[in-house]
Amino acid sequence: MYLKSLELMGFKSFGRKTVFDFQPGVTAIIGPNGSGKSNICDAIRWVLGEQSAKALRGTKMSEVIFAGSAELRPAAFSQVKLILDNEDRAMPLDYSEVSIGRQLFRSGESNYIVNNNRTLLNSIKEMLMDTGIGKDGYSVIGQGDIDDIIFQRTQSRRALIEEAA
Amino acid sequence: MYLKSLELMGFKSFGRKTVFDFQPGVTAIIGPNGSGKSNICDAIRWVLGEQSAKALRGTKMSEVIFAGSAELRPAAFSQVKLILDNEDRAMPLDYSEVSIGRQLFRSGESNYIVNNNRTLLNSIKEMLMDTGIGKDGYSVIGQGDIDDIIFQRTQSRRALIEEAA
Amino acid sequence: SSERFIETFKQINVAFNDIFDVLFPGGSGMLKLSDENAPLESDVDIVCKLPGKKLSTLELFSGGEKALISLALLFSILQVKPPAFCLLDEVEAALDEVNVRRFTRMLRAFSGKTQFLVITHNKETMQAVDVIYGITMQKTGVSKPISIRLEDEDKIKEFTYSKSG
Amino acid sequence: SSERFIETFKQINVAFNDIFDVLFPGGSGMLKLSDENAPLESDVDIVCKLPGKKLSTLELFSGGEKALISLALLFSILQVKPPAFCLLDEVEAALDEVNVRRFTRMLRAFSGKTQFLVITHNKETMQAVDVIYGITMQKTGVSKPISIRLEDEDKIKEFTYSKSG
Ligand SMILES: Nc1ncnc2c1ncn2[C@@H]1O[C@H](COP(=O)(O)OP(=O)(O)OP(=O)(O)O)[C@@H](O)[C@H]1O
Ligand SMILES: Nc1ncnc2c1ncn2[C@@H]1O[C@H](COP(=O)(O)OP(=O)(O)OP(=O)(O)O)[C@@H](O)[C@H]1O
Ligand SMILES: [Mg+2]
Ligand SMILES: [Mg+2]
Repeated sequence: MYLKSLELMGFKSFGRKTVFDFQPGVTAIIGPNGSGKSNICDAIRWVLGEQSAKALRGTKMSEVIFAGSAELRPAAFSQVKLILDNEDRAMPLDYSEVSIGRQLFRSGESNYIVNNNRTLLNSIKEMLMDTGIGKDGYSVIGQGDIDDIIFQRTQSRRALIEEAA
Repeated sequence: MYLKSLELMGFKSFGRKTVFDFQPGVTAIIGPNGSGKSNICDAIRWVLGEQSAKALRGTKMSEVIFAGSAELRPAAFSQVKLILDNEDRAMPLDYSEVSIGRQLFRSGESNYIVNNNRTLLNSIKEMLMDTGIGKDGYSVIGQGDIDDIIFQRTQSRRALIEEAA
Repeated sequence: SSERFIETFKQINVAFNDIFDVLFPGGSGMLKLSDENAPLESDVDIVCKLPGKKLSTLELFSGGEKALISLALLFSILQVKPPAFCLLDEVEAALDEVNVRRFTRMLRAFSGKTQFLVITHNKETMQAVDVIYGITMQKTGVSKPISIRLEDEDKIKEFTYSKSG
Repeated sequence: SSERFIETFKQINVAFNDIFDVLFPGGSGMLKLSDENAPLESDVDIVCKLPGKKLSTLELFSGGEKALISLALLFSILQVKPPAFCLLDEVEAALDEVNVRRFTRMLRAFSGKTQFLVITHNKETMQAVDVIYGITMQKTGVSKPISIRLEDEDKIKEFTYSKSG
C-alpha cells in the first residue's frame, strides 16, 4: 500500500484543482518560503479527520477554504482527496485503489467520501485501523513537531507506541 | 561600546578556561551539533543575571557547572566574565573597559563581580540601563526563540518596545 | 490489551537501541517504562548516553541532538509498524551536515517498506531522493506544483534560489 | 512614562515599515496599539500584507514567513535603540536561500552600529561575516574554540562536515 495521488481543490493556497502523482520510494517537496509546502501536510491531516483548526494553524475551520488572491476569487468550498494503492489488500476492501475525500462548504456543511460514497469519519478510522495511517500517529510529522516527539508529556510517547501496538 | 571578550570556566561544556576575543562587525560561531555553541548564548544570559534554570535549558541552576566528561573531572565552580569596551563611555563609568562576572559554587554560593569588585545584580542592571543589553531584551535571541518574538503574548511585544524606550 | 502493548514496547526498544547506534555512533539509547506493573498507565522514559558525554538529562542536550533522538524514536516505531506512507516536514532543519547524511541514509534504508514524502530546504536531502516536486507561487498567492527531474540541476537551482519567491 | 513609550513606538513603527519593505519586497507591515488611550497597558498588534496574498492572519503564515516578520520587528528595534552587541542563535534556520540573502544583507547594513555574534549552520551566512569561530568537541565532552580565517576554505569545510562531530 502507498499514497498514489493527492488532489487539492480550494484547500488553503491551492486555489485551483491540483493533482500530485506519487511513487513508492522517497519524494522531496521543495520551494520558497510561503509557497504552500506545509499546506500539503495540513491537507493530509485534514482529510484524515483533523477536527482542530488550531492544529491546522488557523482559528476556525473555514480558514482552510481558499480565501482568494491577486488573480483568483475565493473558493466556495474546499476539497481534498487521498488515493491509496490497495493492490496488496492492506485495507480490508476489495478494491485495488481506495479514495478518501473530505469537503467543507462556506455554509459549514462538511462531508467525508470513500470511493465516491458519502460516509462517516468513524468508518474511515476503522478502515485505516491497522495501516498506521492517521492524523495523530507517526505517519505525519508537521513543521517544528520533531522536537515534540521526545519532549511531549510522556503520555503521548506512550500513545505513539499504543498506536503501533 | 562592543563585546571585547568572553571568558568561560567550568560553564556547561566549557570544562577548561576558554577565552573568546571578539571584534566589532559580524562574527559567526559554527560547529557540529552538541559542540557547545548555544552554551555560549546561555553563558551570556547567565552572566547578565538570568535567574531561571529553565531559561538555560536545565532544571536546577547547579546544572550550569561543568559536570565532567570522558577526560576531565567535574568542575567545583562555574565562572563567566563579559568584557565590554567602554572607550565611548556609553556606560557611566570612568573605565575604558568594564568586566562583568558571575560565579556559582557547588555549595550554592554565588557572586556577581564588576571590575574585580563584588557587587549586587541590581547595580549591574543600573549600569546597563541605557545600553539595550540585558538577559530579557532584544540583544540575545536564543535557539528557537525567533518565532516567539511575534507570537508571544502581545504584552511581551510591548515589553520589548518599553525596553527600548 | 497490556500484553500487546508490552510486546510492541519491547520490539520498539530493541529497534531504538539499534537505530540509536547508527545515528549516534558510540552512544547508547534505551526506552524504559516508569511502572512495569501498570504498562497502560506508565510513562515511557528515554535514557541516552552520547559519545564522550557524562550527562544524560534530555533537556540539556542541544537542538540538533534532541531532533536526532526524536528521529531515532520515530524510525524505531516505523521499523516495528511501517505505515503505508510517512510525511516529514523539515525534520532535519536543526541538523549539521554529518547528521543530515546519517538521516538521509536512514530514509533510504526504510524506503523499501514505507513511502516517504519529505518537505525540505536542505540540498543534501534533495540529493538523496527518487523524485522532486517543486511548489511555486510567483507572487500570485496560488500554489502550483512542478515536477522536476533529478538530473535537471538548473531547475533545482532555480527552485532553491528562485528570485520570484 | 507614556510619552516616551509613544515616541519610541512611533519610531519603531516607521523603522518596521521601511525594513518590512526590504525583507518582503512589495509587501507592507505596520504596528498598531490596541488602545491608543492607555499605551502602557495596550497590546501591540502586527498587521502585514505579503505580496500577492489576501490573508493577513499571522497564524496562517508559513514557518519562514513568520521568522522573517520576527526579524523585521527585531531589526526595527535595533534601528531605534542599537545595543552594544546582539547574539543571534540560528535565527535563519527556517529561511530559504533568497530570504537568507535578505537577512545577511540586513546584518551587514546594521553591523556599523551593533556588533553581531551569529550562531549558524548556514553556508550563506558564513560567507557574509567578518570573522569565524569554530567550536569543536571531538568526542571529549569538552568544548574548544578555534579561530578560523575566512580565506581558509578547507578549515570551514572541515568544520561544517567534520567527521569527528
Ligand atoms: N485559506 C487560505 N487561502 C489562501 N492562502 C492561504 C490560506 N491558508 C493559508 N494560506 C497561505 O499559505 C501560505 C503558507 O503556506 P505554507 O505554510 O505551506 O508555506 P511553506 O511552503 O511551508 O513555507 P516555509 O518554507 O516557510 O515553511 C501563507 O502565506 C498563507 O497566507
Ligand atoms: N553542565 C554541563 N557539563 C557538561 N556538559 C554540559 C553541561 N550542560 C550542557 N552540557 C552539554 O552541552 C551540549 C549542548 O551544547 P549546545 O546546546 O551548546 O550545542 P550546540 O552547539 O548549540 O548544538 P546544535 O547545533 O545542535 O544547536 C549537550 O550535549 C550537553 O550535554
Ligand atoms: Mg512550511
Ligand atoms: Mg544550538
